[in-house]
Amino acid sequence: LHAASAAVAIRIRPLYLLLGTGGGYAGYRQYEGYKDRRLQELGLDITPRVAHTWEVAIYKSVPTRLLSRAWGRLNQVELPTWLRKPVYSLYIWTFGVNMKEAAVEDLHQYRNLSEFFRRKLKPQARPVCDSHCVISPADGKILHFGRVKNCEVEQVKGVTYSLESFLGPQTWTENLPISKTSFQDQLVTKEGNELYHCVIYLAPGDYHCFHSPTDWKVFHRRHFPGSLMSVNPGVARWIKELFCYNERVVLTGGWQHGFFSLTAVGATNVGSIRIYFDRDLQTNSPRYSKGSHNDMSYVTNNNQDGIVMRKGEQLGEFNLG
Amino acid sequence: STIVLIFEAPKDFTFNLKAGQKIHFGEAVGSL
Repeated sequence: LHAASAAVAIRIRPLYLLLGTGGGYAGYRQYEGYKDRRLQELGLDITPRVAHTWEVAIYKSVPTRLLSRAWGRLNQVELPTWLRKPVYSLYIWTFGVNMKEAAVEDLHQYRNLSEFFRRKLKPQARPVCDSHCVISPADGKILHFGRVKNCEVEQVKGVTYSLESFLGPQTWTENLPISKTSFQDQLVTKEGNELYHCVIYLAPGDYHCFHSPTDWKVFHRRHFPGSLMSVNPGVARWIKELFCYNERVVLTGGWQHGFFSLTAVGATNVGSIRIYFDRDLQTNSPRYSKGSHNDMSYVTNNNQDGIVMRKGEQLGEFNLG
Repeated sequence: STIVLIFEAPKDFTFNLKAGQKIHFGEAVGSL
């Protein structure tokens, strides 16, 4: 009995340790949040509390890609017809999905949640604005926008990431302006122009296809395999360089005013990214070497224009898993 | 998931946005 109770005690001790540290950490985070709220009440500007290196390391050690693929497998299981309406209705209620805009409103038509997630909209549901040269490529929430300064892009106000880490080395164009030193200046092709950015967060209930934000030509694709940490606004405020850690697909090219790029960044539940005109792209695959990226040029000898995209044209989609 | 646009434009490019706002595909982001 004594040996058995000792064995149980030994088995339970790690659990206590985990609960203790987890509880302590949660308490520490609550206290930090309380302090920030008090400072805000006093009208003091607080800089966002970004995660410490050890917190990022712990988060990055979570097997998010494995979880993401498992989540994807689960959502590919075909649901029996009688179960489809209750399951999708729960998802619709939880994430506030507006099924009136969906091209197919009958929930029984979607064989599994993955298909439901990739639903298309009625063509008239999203009229494309004609009077502005740049439109939103997707449904979502504007996390941040503005001018890019000192090669740093803001993921949310006050939390930045490096432009060069995010886009990778500028090997997509031969004629680099040697005179320009900084990475940011090398991106700007016309005298007097600036570099701008806009970050759009797609929530789980949002329509998850994305379209061309302007009339442009896509010359190059760069796929960065990487983590699949959550990119919800709370995490984007907490983890600096978050978008440089996550799996992403960078499309670069040119529009009427020079350089243009669109980057689709994956997340835990949405680990796969599809680009309709790029069949070779494979995202969220089991094996990849850290820090690597693989490139694809769409400019070939007999196609100097690359992929011509019209404003509003379907470009790609995010998929579960 | 997230979409990040990074692009070059003349100095007088202006955004039609507010941080935190919801936006739909097709709605204006900005223009000259």
